[in-house]
Amino acid sequence: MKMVIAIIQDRDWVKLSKGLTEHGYGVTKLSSTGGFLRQGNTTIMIGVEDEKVEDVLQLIRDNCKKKEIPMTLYPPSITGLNMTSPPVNVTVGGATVFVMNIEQFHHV
Amino acid sequence: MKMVIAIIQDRDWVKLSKGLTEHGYGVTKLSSTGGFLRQGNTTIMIGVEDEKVEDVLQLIRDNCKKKEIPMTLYPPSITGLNMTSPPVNVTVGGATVFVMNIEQFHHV
Amino acid sequence: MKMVIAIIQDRDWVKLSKGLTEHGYGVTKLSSTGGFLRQGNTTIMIGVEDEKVEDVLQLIRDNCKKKEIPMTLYPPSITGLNMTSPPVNVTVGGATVFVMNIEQFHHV
Ligand SMILES: Nc1ncnc2c1ncn2[C@@H]1O[C@@H]2COP(=O)(O)O[C@H]3[C@@H](O)[C@H](n4cnc5c(N)ncnc54)O[C@@H]3COP(=O)(O)O[C@H]2[C@H]1O
Ligand SMILES: Nc1ncnc2c1ncn2[C@@H]1O[C@@H]2COP(=O)(O)O[C@H]3[C@@H](O)[C@H](n4cnc5c(N)ncnc54)O[C@@H]3COP(=O)(O)O[C@H]2[C@H]1O
Ligand SMILES: Nc1ncnc2c1ncn2[C@@H]1O[C@@H]2COP(=O)(O)O[C@H]3[C@@H](O)[C@H](n4cnc5c(N)ncnc54)O[C@@H]3COP(=O)(O)O[C@H]2[C@H]1O
Repeated sequence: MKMVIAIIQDRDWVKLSKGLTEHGYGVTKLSSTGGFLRQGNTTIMIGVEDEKVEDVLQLIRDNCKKKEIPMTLYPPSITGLNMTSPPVNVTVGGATVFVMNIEQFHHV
Repeated sequence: MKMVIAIIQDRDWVKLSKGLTEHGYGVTKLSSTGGFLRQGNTTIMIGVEDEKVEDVLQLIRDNCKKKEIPMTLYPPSITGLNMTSPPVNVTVGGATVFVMNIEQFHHV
Repeated sequence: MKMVIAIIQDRDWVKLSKGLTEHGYGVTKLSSTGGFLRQGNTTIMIGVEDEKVEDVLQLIRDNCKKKEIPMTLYPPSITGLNMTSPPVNVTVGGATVFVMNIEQFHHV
């Protein structure tokens, strides 16, 4: 058995956990914080049979792909003039994934 | 040394941590959420000498056994008539336990 | 690659995470609770190349050393008399550190 530990963005958790549980995988979520940006993110733990690790990694890739999304950073100015700045591309998503060995598994 | 990671129900934490610390074991608690029911649960980490793993597993079994408890699900109706439904058996407790290898331990 | 898991005091997190990120290391913080004192503490995860483990351990030692600091435990009495007790030495700091093996690392 292997332990898959992944650090993902909060926004990808619901989609990813649905994908994992629909495929019959167990998953536990922990709230976490990034050391560099000091922003909240999500750490998940998935205990999974050796031969299913690749399948879980693919589910993480499908649901946590980094992508550029256009965002309007400055809200319409309060004077009423429609002064929005042109949209800027912001990167979201991504996952940092570690796979570790599990020596024993027990269900009490 | 081995790392015992157990996901237990919140209600079993105080009893289990008392049992563990009375036997001289170190334990750290993390708040977590189940991926399927999306309910809060508790993840604990116990770093323990190889020959004591079985003792720790037994303490988890003793304090986190799954059991059926009768629960009255519907409170007495507000009209004053004693309309409680017959008690229903609800499953509580249980633990999902992983044992992993620790290569180094340091106490700074 | 190795996973360094360290349980430190909350007060040492900002200093330590600055030291780690300035040296280019990735780190994730989880809020945790000690099983014995039931007080909040901090659990951190650092995925790091094998040859850099010793460097990370040294950064933890430099930023989380146990030390005695004088503390005045009783605030000046409300009668206005400057009745502070003589300072008492209180131990702060310290870290409990586990190093575990990582079999795979992926950055999605
Ligand atoms: N080796 C490792 N061990 C444990 N946890 C790890 C890790 N590598 C990444 N993480 C976790 O994943 C989050 C996203 O990392 P990512 O590399 O995509 O994106 C990172 C990376 O692009 C950059 N970054 C992080 N540390 C850096 C550093 N020391 N120097 C320069 N850039 C850094 O800032 C982004 C956000 O970092 P942040 O720390 O807030 O949040 C990180 C951290 O919580
Ligand atoms: N392989 C694994 N890796 C990481 N964490 C794991 C895990 N297996 C279990 N857990 C953790 O333990 C909690 C209790 O699991 P248990 O198997 O007793 O009880 C489970 C199980 O009976 C059922 N269940 C979970 N996932 C399922 C799925 N994909 N399909 C059908 N039933 C599921 O719902 C109960 C509650 O699940 P929930 O996810 O809310 O909460 C889970 C999850 O937080
Ligand atoms: N083997 C292990 N596995 C997992 N987590 C571990 C661990 N050893 C230590 N920790 C974590 O590190 C914190 C500090 O431990 P430390 O040994 O410096 O300082 C400890 C130790 O000096 C003492 N202590 C802990 N457990 C004890 C026990 N069963 N009997 C007597 N003293 C204990 O109380 C201090 C605070 O303990 P607390 O549990 O509140 O908080 C602990 C716990 O969260």
